Amino acid sequence: MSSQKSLGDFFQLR
Amino acid sequence: MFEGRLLQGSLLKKVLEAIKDLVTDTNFDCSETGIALQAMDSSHVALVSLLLKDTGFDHFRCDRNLALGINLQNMSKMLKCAGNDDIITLKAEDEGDTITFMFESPNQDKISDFEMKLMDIDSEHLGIPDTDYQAIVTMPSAEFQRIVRDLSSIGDTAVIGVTKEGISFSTGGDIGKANIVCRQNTNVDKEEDQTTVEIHEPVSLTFALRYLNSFTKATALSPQVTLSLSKELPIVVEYKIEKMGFLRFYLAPKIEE
Repeated sequence: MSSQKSLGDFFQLR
Repeated sequence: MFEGRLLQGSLLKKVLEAIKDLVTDTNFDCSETGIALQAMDSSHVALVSLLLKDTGFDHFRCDRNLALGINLQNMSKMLKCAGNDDIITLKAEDEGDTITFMFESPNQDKISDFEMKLMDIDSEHLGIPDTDYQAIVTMPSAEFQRIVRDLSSIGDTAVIGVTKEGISFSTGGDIGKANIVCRQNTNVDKEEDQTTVEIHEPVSLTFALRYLNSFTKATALSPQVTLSLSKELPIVVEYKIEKMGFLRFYLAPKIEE
């Protein structure tokens, strides 16, 4: 099964 | 104060139509270099990034940086009252709690002022590093819209794969499977009908079609769309806005656990 990642998994909050 | 006069007011109408269903509230960050916006959808899976450069406006003035908090559904309601050929001017005072949209008909015989309430929004900005993507595909935006719409009727997710031959879109669902390949095609008469593939490494990623479908509401902004992909990174779907900047969408992939 593939799971939906969120953008926070790739980019840092600034 | 802030003031921006846009001769091609329909551009702003199109931008709002493209993003209003993905993002509810957002700050329009105004500075002397233009208007920028960055906002995520409520599930933090997709992100919108808009740039409208000052040089694309007929007149642009921004005395100090302003974050104008705007409900996009409400702004869309206001802009729907502007004619497609109208000139649109945005105005806001430095300490004000409203934004004014002024619509001028092309022959200046009708001038409308709409004032909208602003809101306070705590914006969460993501730092998006400059990335050398493994694959960059530019293709007709209407073709991309058609493919995404067609696949959505069959499955929920699409695998987007890029090789040096072209870009493929695959999906599957209860009724069966679909696979569409668009090959690099630079021998067409019109540049906007071209599909070009720039590739360092083949890449294949899985995305939710619901979001890709939503992004294609921006199709009216540009005859071409650029898809940038790298292994295990969000895809970037970019629509260039002539003379002004861009509307970009980022979408986090689905990854095998």
